Amino acid sequence: MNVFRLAGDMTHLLSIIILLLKIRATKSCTGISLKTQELYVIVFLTRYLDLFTKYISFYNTTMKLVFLGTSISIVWYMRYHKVVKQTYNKDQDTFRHYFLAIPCFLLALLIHHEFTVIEVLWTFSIYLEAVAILPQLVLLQRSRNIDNLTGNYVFLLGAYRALYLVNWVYRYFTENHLVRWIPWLSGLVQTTLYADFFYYYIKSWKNNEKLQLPA
Amino acid sequence: TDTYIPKDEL
Repeated sequence: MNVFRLAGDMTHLLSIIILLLKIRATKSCTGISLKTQELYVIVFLTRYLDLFTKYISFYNTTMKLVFLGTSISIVWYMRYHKVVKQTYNKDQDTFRHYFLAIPCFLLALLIHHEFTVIEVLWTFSIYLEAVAILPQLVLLQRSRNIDNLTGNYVFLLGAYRALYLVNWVYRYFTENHLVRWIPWLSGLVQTTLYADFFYYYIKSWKNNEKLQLPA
Repeated sequence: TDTYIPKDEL
């Protein structure tokens, strides 16, 4: 474990906590894409299959359970909570997220480290996580005013993977140049997708104005 | 490839 990866995990955890707080405190999920949240549940389920078979550390197991639990409860709130589900922008959150999941799965069948169920599903989760934010970014462009909590949520979500990129550079130089192409390239794509959001988020923060994405 | 890559990340 290095400080970059710990910072990345904490940023990721903070983003999820901010989203849960927004939903629970305001009893609203306006501006949040259910499609992206469902993709994240799939990412965690397919990535943490070895949760009970491989023990790495108390931290690793705890965080996996927290990520699984929080992501599933967010989807539950948005789908089934009687008050929250009324606030879901159903008619704007129209991204066909299966068009994202299927190519990722096919790519995982083609390009992986070894051809086993666990490894192919893990690889699928890495590819899927890279594009899972797309429905959320599309929804942000459609929803005129983005509330601060939603903006902060997306910013922290993008920042966590950027910190992971730094962690991979650090591990490359400190762990006998071990190469991890699949997470590296996926992580690069994932972080790049946030580029224009980062630009407008930082601009709105600097000029102290409402965050607005161009349509 | 033979290099074992540890899956110790989240």
